[in-house]
Amino acid sequence: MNIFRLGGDLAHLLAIIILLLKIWTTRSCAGISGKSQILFALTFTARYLDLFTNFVSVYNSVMKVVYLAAAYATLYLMYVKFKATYDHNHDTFRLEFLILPAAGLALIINHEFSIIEVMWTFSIYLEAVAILPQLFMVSKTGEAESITSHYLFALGSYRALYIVNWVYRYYSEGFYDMIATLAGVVQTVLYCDFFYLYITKVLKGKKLQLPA
Amino acid sequence: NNHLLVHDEL
Repeated sequence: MNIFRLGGDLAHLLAIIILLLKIWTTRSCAGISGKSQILFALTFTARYLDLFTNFVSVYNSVMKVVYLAAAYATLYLMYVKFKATYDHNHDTFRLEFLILPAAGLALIINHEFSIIEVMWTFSIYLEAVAILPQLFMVSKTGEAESITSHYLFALGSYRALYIVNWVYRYYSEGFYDMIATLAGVVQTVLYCDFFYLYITKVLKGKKLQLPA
Repeated sequence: NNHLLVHDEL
């Protein structure tokens, strides 16, 4: 564990909490892509199958349970409790276009052809693109509420910090994981355009609005 | 053993 990894985990946790609080306090999930949230729940479910087979640390296990619980709580709020506020007309990304390629790739490029490893690899590939329905939704409506922007910024920072963590681990321990690193770079690159808009607009107190 | 024990990331 190094400071970048911890920072990444905390940014991820912060993103999840921001989203839950936004939905809970405003009693609305307007502007949030349920499709992306389904993909994140699927990602955590596939990745943390090892929760009961591999014990790494109390920290790891607790974080896994928190991420899983938060992902399903978000789905519950969006699809059950505040279903009426869900903006499904703008959330039209086809999930199979992301799930099927991620599954296919996981079957071909993995560390080991076993259920737990293929599922882990699938979760890595799927997570890399899971935000696309959300970014697609923002581009379709042309704007995002500030709180949604903060959520996206925290979520993007998480994988960016993980990349720094991987560089650090490579030099300090000789550790690297090509699958996680390449997918992590793809994941972070997807946020670049958003990061630019966030820094140039939202941090200056303006609403995130895409140029017409 | 699988790499997930060494990997230990979230």
